[in-house]
Amino acid sequence: MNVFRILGDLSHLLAILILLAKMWRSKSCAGISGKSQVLFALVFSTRYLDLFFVFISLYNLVMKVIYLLCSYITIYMIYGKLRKTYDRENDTFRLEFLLIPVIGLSFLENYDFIPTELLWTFSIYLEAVAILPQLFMISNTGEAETITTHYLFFLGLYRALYLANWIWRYHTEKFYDQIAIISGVVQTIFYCDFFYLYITKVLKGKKLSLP
Amino acid sequence: YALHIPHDEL
Repeated sequence: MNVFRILGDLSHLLAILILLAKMWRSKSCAGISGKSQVLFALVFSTRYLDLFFVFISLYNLVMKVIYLLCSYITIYMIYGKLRKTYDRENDTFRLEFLLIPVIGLSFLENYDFIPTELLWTFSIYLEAVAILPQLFMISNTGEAETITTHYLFFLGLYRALYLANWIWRYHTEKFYDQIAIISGVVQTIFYCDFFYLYITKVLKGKKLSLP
Repeated sequence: YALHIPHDEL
């Protein structure tokens, strides 16, 4: 466990909590893509099946349970408690365009052709693209609430910190996981355009709106 | 090459 990894995990947790806090305090999930949140819940559910088979560490176990719980609470908020505020008309990304290629790729490129490993691989590939419905929604509406941009910033920062973690692990442990690394690079690239807008607009006190 | 199973990252 290195500093990049722990900061990455905390950044990920902070992003999830920011989103929940936004919905909780404003009693609204306007501007949030329910589809992206369903994909993230699917990512956690398929990746953390190993909770039933292996014990890695108490930290690992607790974090997995927290991520899972939070992602299901988020879905309950969007499609249950706060469904009247859900902006369905702008959340129009077609999930099959992500799911079908991701399922196909996980059958083609994986470490082992066994169910748990295929599900892990699926979750890694899916995570790389799971934010696309959210980014698509923002480009549909042309704007995002500032709190939503903070959520996206920490979610992107988490993956960027994981890249640093992998570089560190390669140099210190000779550990590398090419499936995770390639997907992580792709995932981080999706955030670059957003990072640029976040730094040039949101951090200067302006609302994120697209021209 | 390090063992890829179990995956120790989140």
